[in-house]
Amino acid sequence: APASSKPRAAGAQAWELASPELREPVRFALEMYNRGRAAGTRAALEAVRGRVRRAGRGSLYSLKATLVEPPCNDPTVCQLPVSKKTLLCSFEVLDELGKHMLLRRDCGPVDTKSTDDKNETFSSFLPLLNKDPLPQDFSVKMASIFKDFVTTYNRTYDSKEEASWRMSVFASNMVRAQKIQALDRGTAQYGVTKFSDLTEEEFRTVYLNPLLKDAPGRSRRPAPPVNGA
Amino acid sequence: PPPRWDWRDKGAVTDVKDQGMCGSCWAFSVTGNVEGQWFLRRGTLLSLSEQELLDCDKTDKACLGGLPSNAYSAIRNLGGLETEDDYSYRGRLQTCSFSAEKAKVYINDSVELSKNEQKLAAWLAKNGPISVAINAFGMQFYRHGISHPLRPLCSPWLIDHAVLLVGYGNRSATPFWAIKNSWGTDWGEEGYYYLHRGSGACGVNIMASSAVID
Repeated sequence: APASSKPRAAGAQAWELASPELREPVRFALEMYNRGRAAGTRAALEAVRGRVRRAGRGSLYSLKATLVEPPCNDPTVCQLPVSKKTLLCSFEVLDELGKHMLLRRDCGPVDTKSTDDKNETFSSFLPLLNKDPLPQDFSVKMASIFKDFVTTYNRTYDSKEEASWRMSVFASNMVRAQKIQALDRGTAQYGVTKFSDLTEEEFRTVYLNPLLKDAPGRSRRPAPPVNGA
Repeated sequence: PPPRWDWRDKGAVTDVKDQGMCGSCWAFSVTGNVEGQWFLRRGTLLSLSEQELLDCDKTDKACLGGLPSNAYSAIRNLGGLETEDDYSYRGRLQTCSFSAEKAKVYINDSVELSKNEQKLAAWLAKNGPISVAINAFGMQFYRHGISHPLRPLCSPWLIDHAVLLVGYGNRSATPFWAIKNSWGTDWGEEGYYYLHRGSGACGVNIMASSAVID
């Protein structure tokens, strides 16, 4: 759908002005983006443009949305006061028979748009998302793989919404794993692991160790060279 | 160095452990190294306590992260490490309940190892498994095989995960490091990660270290 002119006001008015065909996928993408946020802390939509590609029995929407993060002055919510922030986000939403799935979510400050374009380049040669037609019943296949994942790793989710969210994360992670696979020069295979339903942020926060990057730690003497057979 | 080496074949490596939902990789990397050192010095393979480091190493941050270099100093200052059985893993910070009487191993010092992977291989073959820290790019989805990400994607300056080198070799002409991870045996190759050797992949050569036991 061609870009609509900038809406006069952010938030609900943006719906009217967006192309009708984009309304549902944009609503779903925004819902996923604001998932788990309390009222008053949710990002609002400022502008959106997008294109749609028919794929199998569904449609794949590629959206470029400008979101406005609300200011945050509540010390219990954010350590430092945050003024209103504008983000440029790329979403890819698959709509198959009314069932939506978020395949990609990349957001950054508005000035990182050039990186985004690079990401576009990344995905440009992945058959899953671009030139080749999406496999028939992509979301049905993805649901089946996700179901295997849940069984294999004995996953339980508190609610249907949580399960739906986790499936979206899983689908997005499958795409990420495919990118990593395509760019690996070794013999490694990437794909479904027990961490496949975690966002990158969750995985990094829970399982990795940021201290390693920052501090050299205590200085130690170098080991003597190895000599002899 | 010999063309291939694997300390798992020589009984110097305990079973793969699981850090759970906790950023305690640094503790597992260090206990893995000390387990190897103690085996090579005293001939006994003991599974050592990471929880003791989480609780009692006040320089590091338990599940929020830590540095192997600090952990070696903590082991020296505390007076040693208890075994896994005596001070079992909980995966979260608790009150330090270390007891010097229960310590089964001690270390005298720690050393920083070369950034030259040839020398690292030689050191490993002669002296035992090595604590290293790498960029964990791609490891969330790693299933098996020798990982060799593009350098920009796996920058040696964004190190964020500590692991243990237990061996090295070649698989159909691709040189690799055999790396013991701490994410359980249901991840990777039975808990192990294989990373390209000789190219500084993911910074594997940046933070190599070992305890010293006289």
